[in-house]
Amino acid sequence: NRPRSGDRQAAAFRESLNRHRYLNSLFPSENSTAVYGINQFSYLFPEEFKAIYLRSKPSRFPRYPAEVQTSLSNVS
Amino acid sequence: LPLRFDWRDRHVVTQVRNQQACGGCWAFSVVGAVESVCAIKGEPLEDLSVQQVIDCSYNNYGCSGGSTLNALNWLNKTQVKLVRDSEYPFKAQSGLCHYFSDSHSGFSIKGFSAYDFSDQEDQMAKALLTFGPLVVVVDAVSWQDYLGGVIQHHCSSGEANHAVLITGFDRTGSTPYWIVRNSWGSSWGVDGYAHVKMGGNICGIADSVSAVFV
Repeated sequence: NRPRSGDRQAAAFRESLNRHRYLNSLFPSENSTAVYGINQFSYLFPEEFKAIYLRSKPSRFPRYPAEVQTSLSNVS
Repeated sequence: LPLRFDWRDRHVVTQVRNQQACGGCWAFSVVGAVESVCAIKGEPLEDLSVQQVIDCSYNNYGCSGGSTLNALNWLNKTQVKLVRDSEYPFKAQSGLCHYFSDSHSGFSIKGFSAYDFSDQEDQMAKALLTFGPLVVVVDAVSWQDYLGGVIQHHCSSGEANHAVLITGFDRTGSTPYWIVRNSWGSSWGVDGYAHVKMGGNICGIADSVSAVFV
């Protein structure tokens, strides 16, 4: 939670702008595809963003079994 | 399967919330599912306490992180009743657990299911119709810059790191997509929601899917 210097924020913002250009450049003709740009997180470096907002721990889930599918498909 | 379905159309999904700088997405998604499934069962739609899950689910780490599976296991094993948010409001930091008497009103769960639906997103859509909004964990690294549209590239099914709630799907256009409620406030994405392509397990959206029973 340390206060972040203006320089650091400016550097993160510049990096975000570059990242947006790259992400938006790859599939420009694909309609409905996602658009990336400036938002409330643009002043954060990716590692800072991840450290604050992406804190869900992964777990191993069992594969959805075939027999359950039949019961689901029978549900009216 | 209908071409389009969204539990919001049935007024059983609460408003988008904002976790602020608290790493409690896992709690927001689980509580969001309980709110909706209770409303689907006929209870009034209302915000339930995310702070209660953050403070009290001892098998998680509060605002430092947690897992949807651990939160669901905790709710199921303890039969803790989730109280209204107004009684135990969100404060964006971990705190001491507040306990309530058994007579205090609230909502507990009867159980939950948790499956990997990768390569079976049609079955996942059926589960959404059958059980209500689904709790999922995705790789949301590229969501930092998301403004809108359908996420279909730059989003691997690598390491799941963010928990969200699927409220519906839309297959009417050229690219079918899941309708995903996030907890980063309504100014992020599409009014607080993200659209993630259906099929192909984009962002790992089908790897860790839970449904709640009440």
